[in-house]
Amino acid sequence: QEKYAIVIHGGAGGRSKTTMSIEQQNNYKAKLEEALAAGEKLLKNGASSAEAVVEAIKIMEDSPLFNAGKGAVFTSDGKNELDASIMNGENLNAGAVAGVRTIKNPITAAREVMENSEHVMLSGKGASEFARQQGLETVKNKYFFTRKRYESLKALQKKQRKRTSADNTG
Amino acid sequence: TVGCVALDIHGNLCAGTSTGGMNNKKYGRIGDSPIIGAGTYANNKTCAVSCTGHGEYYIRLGFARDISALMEYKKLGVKEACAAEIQKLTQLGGTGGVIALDANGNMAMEFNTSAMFRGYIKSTGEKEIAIFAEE
Repeated sequence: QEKYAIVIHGGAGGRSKTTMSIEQQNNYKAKLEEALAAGEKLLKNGASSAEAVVEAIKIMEDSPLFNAGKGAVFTSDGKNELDASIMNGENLNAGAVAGVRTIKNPITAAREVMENSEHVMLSGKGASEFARQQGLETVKNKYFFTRKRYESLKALQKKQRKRTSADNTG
Repeated sequence: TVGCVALDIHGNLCAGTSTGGMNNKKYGRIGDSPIIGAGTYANNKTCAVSCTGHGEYYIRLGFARDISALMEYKKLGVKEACAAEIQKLTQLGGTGGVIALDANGNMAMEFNTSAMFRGYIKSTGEKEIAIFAEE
């Protein structure tokens, strides 16, 4: 069989053409194109679907455009906390990491859990420790900081604290 | 959230999902992305699935695994199965999307929001990159 295919997504939401400039749309499309091309190149050369999935996702994780890796949103305490998972259809093997703050590319950690551990999901500090032991790149949490996402957090928190008539009770 | 599903020339499927979670989340909240069967699933007998959206709903539906079950037990095609599952999501009050791919290279990109960043390439040369629902 020489047939291959790759499909990607970069998140779903309530955006419309009126809220996104043509330049923004083109930026997103260019990054999607880059991720697809990287995955396709691997598949065309006989690489496994897992390799293609990890490579395509890494490109999107490294981009501040998407809510993953470098473009992650913030928790209420102003940190970036990431999750990732991967599953192999051939043998139903699977791996995941949850609530990690220092693994540069969480999808690579998920793959390590899948291929080099007896577990399916690792979380928090333990997952980061495992990733370090597997030789994956770790970064300080501030690596994931982006101004746009931080402002989004602050705007949401301000909205939540906005005084209403209910605050007058008692 | 970002995700990818792929079929290699050896006939094997794989699905992956990665996310920064929910803005302003507390209490160590975790969504569907790292939960196998909710946000991510793959089985060569049926399909590979990656989801994006309001995670709590995807977890409650066992979303990704349910798509596989619809294909395995109800014999739905991948696009029909994804559309049916998005319908369940909508009825429950959830929003989001899904990408999926079967072992024959048939794929689906379904969502109930106004946009989903998405794209695909097949060995046939067929290719698409799109953002909005009307594209």
